[in-house]
Amino acid sequence: FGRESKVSDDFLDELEAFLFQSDLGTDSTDRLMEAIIAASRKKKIQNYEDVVKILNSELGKIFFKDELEIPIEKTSPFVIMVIGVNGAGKTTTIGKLAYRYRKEGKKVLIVAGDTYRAAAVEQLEKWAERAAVEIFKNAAAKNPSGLIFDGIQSGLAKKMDLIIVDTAGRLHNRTQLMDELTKIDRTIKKLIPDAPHEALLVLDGTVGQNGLVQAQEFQKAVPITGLVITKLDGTAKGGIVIAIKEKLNIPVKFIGLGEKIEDLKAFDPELYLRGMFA
Amino acid sequence: QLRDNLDGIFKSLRGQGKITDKHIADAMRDIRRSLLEADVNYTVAKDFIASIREKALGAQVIRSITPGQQIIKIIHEQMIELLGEGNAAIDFGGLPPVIIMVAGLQGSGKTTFVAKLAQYLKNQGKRPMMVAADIYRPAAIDQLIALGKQIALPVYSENSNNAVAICRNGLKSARESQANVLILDTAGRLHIDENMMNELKQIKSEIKPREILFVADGMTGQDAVNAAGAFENELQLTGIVLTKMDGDTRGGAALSIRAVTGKPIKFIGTGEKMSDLEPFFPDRFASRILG
Ligand SMILES: Nc1nc2c(ncn2[C@@H]2O[C@H](COP(=O)(O)OP(=O)(O)OP(=O)(O)O)[C@@H](O)[C@H]2O)c(=O)[nH]1
Ligand SMILES: Nc1nc2c(ncn2[C@@H]2O[C@H](COP(=O)(O)OP(=O)(O)OP(=O)(O)O)[C@@H](O)[C@H]2O)c(=O)[nH]1
Ligand SMILES: [Mg+2]
Ligand SMILES: [Mg+2]
Repeated sequence: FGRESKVSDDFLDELEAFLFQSDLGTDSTDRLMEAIIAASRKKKIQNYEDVVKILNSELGKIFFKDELEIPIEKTSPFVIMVIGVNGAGKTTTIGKLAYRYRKEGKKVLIVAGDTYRAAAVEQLEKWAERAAVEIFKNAAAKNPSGLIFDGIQSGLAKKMDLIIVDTAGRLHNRTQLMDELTKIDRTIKKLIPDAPHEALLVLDGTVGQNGLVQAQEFQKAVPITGLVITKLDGTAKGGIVIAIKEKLNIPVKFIGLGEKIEDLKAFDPELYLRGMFA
Repeated sequence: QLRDNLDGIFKSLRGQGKITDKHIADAMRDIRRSLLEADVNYTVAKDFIASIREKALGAQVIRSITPGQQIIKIIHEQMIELLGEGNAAIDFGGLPPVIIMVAGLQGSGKTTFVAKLAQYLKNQGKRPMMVAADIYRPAAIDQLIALGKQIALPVYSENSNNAVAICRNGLKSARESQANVLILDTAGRLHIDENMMNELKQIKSEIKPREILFVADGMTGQDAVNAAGAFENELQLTGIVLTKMDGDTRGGAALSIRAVTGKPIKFIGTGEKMSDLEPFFPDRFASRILG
């Protein structure tokens, strides 16, 4: 990535290629390039740092600090539902979230709502153990709604502060599976009308433009309150979250930076941008 | 979509008037945008467009009554050519057991693919055994053992923290039980994780697999070339598997991975069931990428 002081066409081409290869997609790339070109016409770009400044200010218009909060305190039990396509990192992220909030002194219950995939419950059990939190599971359960209902009920009885619900991975073009998600949402509401208080869509950091379609389609099944983008410790930049925020106004709340229990960070747009250019 | 766009660019001609450089340039720009939106890598798309432009100019498109369709045909053929060469079948040469090592990034679908492949090969009359060499992910070994039970095929596993030793012992076990195919499931890893990439190189040098398959998530975006390129450099892959193609991603990663590794795409995963595995067909796939 050329760090020249003069804004040449080569520089602009390289910047556009860079943004595009960060998975921003054509529309978001075009929009950010417009801002850069407009600034360069006004002679506001003397060096590479100026580019970062402009992009930061543009991202600042897209992401807002206040909507990144998860207000765990506002109700008890606070219910977080975790959804997303297969292999995105849901179960691992739940382990990390449980650990984070347990360390803040919250009583956390994890509900093993993936009744489908081989060894899904065993995997989540291991994470509950590592996070030192309780887990609700039922090896015999085939119906996720039934199990999740029982799990929430158990969380209420045990006066948990936070209940995190794991769900099976599913592709958004499988109508039956998306209907199942809507049913789970309705089931949760039978016990706690305002729940889930947070519905987090987990996206794989390496996902391409399909990430936008995932957000669109999952949103139709369950209102999504935030994104988690995982595997940003790799070389992928996860730029699709910019397109998702611009088009669907869904904010990123956390990023996954590894496979260990502490590898979860609250989303910070400035740090994210720095990481993209790193 | 792309077809309509290209028809639109050329419809003003309708049998009269000459195709200009501007027509071709507009067409190329539209094709490029379509490929990028299909997740074809930026640089791969650029090279691909250059070859299309060359063919379009050389192929007397100007004389065609339907230049838009002619260009689509060129793109289609070029894409099939790019996607398709090379042997897409599993190489069963050498002394048994034929060893197949499966590798890739986290969550791409390796463990599921290992079981699907075992089932597929059993249906072809082979006697496969699987090796659970992922010692890191919680319950990874349980997962493969559970899948093994589902398809009634043996899984070698042991309670150890040495993946190379597990593979070595798995090979021994395969020879003793007369399995004629051995499939190694490895942990998901980042191509930039030196220690983990070294683990794969150690397994390769000691166990000497006949096939090294890179399993990639079909919805991967621009990063596909980075991961695939690195795995290719470090391991010299023999084939590619694209998973989760039952989704609605256009799958441009296929073109990118094929372009950067030069290796054949052997299978695509089309679901979570053990039967959801298909051999790769370049012509069907080309239509999908074009959208
Ligand atoms: N490097 C890296 N790997 C991650 C991250 N988050 C998850 N993973 C890995 O990604 C793989 C899949 O994670 P899971 O938590 O099983 O994903 P999932 O969405 O629950 O998968 P399904 O339940 O099968 O749909 C595992 O190998 C995790 O260790 C991350 O932030 N960085
Ligand atoms: N829909 C669909 N799901 C798939 C396909 N292949 C795998 N999966 C699912 O993707 C998720 C991840 O699969 P795994 O086999 O655990 O992936 P992995 O590469 O072994 O993951 P790690 O070992 O953590 O790196 C699981 O939920 C699988 O059921 C496929 O072709 N289609
Ligand atoms: Mg899971
Ligand atoms: Mg695995």
